[in-house]
Amino acid sequence: TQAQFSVTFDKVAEEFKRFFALLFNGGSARLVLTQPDNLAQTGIEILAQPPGKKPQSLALFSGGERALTAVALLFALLEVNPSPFCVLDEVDAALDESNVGRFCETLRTLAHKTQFIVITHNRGTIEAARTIYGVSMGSDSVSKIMSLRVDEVTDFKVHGSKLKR
Amino acid sequence: TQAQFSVTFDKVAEEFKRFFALLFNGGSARLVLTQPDNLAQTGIEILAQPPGKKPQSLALFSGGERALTAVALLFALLEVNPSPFCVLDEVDAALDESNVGRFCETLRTLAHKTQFIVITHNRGTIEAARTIYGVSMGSDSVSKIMSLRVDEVTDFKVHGSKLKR
Amino acid sequence: MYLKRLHVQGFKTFAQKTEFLYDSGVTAIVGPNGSGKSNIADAIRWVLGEQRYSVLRGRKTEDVIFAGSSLKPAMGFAEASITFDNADGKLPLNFNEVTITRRAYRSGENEYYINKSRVRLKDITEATLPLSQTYTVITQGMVDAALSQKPEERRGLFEDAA
Amino acid sequence: MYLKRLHVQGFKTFAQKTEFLYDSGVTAIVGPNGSGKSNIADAIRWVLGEQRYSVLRGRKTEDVIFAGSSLKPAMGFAEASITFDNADGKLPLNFNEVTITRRAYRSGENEYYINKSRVRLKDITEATLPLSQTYTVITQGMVDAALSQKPEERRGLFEDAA
Ligand SMILES: Nc1ncnc2c1ncn2[C@@H]1O[C@H](COP(=O)(O)OP(=O)(O)OP(=O)(O)O)[C@@H](O)[C@H]1O
Ligand SMILES: Nc1ncnc2c1ncn2[C@@H]1O[C@H](COP(=O)(O)OP(=O)(O)OP(=O)(O)O)[C@@H](O)[C@H]1O
Ligand SMILES: [Mg+2]
Ligand SMILES: [Mg+2]
Repeated sequence: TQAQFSVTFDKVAEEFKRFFALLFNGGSARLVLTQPDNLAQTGIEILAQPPGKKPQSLALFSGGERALTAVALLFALLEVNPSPFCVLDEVDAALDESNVGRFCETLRTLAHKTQFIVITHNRGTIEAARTIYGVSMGSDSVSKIMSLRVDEVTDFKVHGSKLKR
Repeated sequence: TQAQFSVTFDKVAEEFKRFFALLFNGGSARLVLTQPDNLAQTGIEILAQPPGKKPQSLALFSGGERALTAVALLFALLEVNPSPFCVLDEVDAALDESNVGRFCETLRTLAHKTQFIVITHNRGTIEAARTIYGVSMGSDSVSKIMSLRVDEVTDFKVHGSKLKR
Repeated sequence: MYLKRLHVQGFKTFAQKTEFLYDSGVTAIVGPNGSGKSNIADAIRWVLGEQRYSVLRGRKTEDVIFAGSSLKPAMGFAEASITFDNADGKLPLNFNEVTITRRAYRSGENEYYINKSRVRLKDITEATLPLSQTYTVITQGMVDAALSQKPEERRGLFEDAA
Repeated sequence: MYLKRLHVQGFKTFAQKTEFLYDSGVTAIVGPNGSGKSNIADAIRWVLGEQRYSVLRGRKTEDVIFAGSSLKPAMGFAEASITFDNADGKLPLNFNEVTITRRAYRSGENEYYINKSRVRLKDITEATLPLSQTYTVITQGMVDAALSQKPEERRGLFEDAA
């Protein structure tokens, strides 16, 4: 219904502003309705500005800045309407080390409401996990798995999985 | 001209086969003309099979396998028609450590004909370079650069750039 | 309600019986290219009733059944089971623990089960309504699309959240 | 023929004069998200005559001129110069060393120079013919597109190589 859409939009817009500032450690972003008087057909515009930079079209953003902005929107939607569990498949691939760090801290705050399964190549993200499943391909081209509880980890290379740092 | 296209196609197809096997450390791949009797309008199909696996549609390939297959095609085109210089912007982003290793070895064989500038977050790729430019953003939001000749490198963290390993 | 375990057999590269146990914390899945990580995400979508094979990177039922390799023959069917703790009653079923199972044969036939009783796809769809299909599996591609979409297309995400 | 140096000023995040020296080996460019790495690739395309602002992630001339920040005012123009060793005569010009320069003002006006003589865009396009525009800058997006394209679309790559 239109009232529901409007309430949801306001909440998500507020969370998006908050998550963007957390993930970028500054800067600001807003969600804007393209047709505020026509809720049935309005689109949703994203305006964003990384810390210290002038507001610019999203097109000029770098690959990592775009990924982080999209994650902020995603987290905002999950905060307002939590999914009981959520699989994230390499959404942190384009992020550098410091952005991965903030991505993980923010993920943790959502993790009490949503059970996250994160497929990743980033060591920082792996360090945020409590359980790790290492998947490898056998010579018979069949997947094999090996699980680690994080308190048991000494050296990731043990199970031969690829880990970028 | 059609004769030129046909000669080029045959050469690229042969190189593609070779590079695929090098990058995947096995497996096989072929380029196939969809209309061999109509060179003016034929399309080019890619058939590929990673080592040990059955031939499958490219759609079922993993993210990293697709990136590696595309790199094989790119290298084949560059081998047949070398560009004097070529900027690669994070084409190795989806590759795991062992694939990055083979990507770099293969890149080196092409580097005597083409001058490569590689934008990367992968430590393996950085190790294949002779010169490294570290780019950072100042507090005034202006880019600053710092160059390193590889023989001077002791610790990458020195210039604060993000390096995934 | 939370996810307790996932069991797969014959699904894509998971030819043999494989079980994943999940707890309440964050679970990370790591491994080399092509080892099967995204296939696990596909299995989760599939067992929850996904009908669009394009979303699973395939075109038909056969594409999700282990195709065999140079050292192992193809399998005749794919099966996955996902188990949830339902003590909070979020899933509209009268069980404290709910296991949804799907099995597919090379003939294209699909079977669905809830706690070992055979049901229709319709029952699976109803049972999984509280799991927003939009946010159950999120890929790098979807995340970027949310930014590249036109403002009018983006409203879809908000309608799902509303 | 090989690339010797790239000089940028006022181009996107490279507000101040910045010079890159290239040798015959592989050069790696590294740094955090948003630091300016892809902007260097954009500068190379731009100075070689790229007219499509969408390829440079912008829409008009102004988008490539340093827009200013909270601590530094905007610039009035963007300029880039790229220098090649042309001892093998591959570039169709009678110089052993060729420097191509482009400058753009906020008015939208663009100026082009070859070895400090003012020329027209047409001269830049002719001079750079041996540099296949298709393979000068390759991004992750292009590489994936080569795989997702229809067979008929893919032939374009081969026509360029032929
Ligand atoms: N039905 C099937 N039978 C056998 N193998 C299959 C089947 N379907 C897909 N595969 C294989 O699964 C592999 C892809 O696995 P997956 O996408 O899970 O990799 P991944 O671990 O996510 O890798 P990446 O890190 O590159 O994303 C491909 O090599 C493909 O050939
Ligand atoms: N005209 C301009 N004036 C000022 N800043 C600009 C201008 N054009 C683009 N930018 C800024 O450049 C940044 C993007 O830089 P770039 O794409 O080079 O990053 P990158 O180093 O490639 O990062 P990543 O690792 O995330 O790909 C954005 O923050 C954008 O705001
Ligand atoms: Mg994957
Ligand atoms: Mg970039």
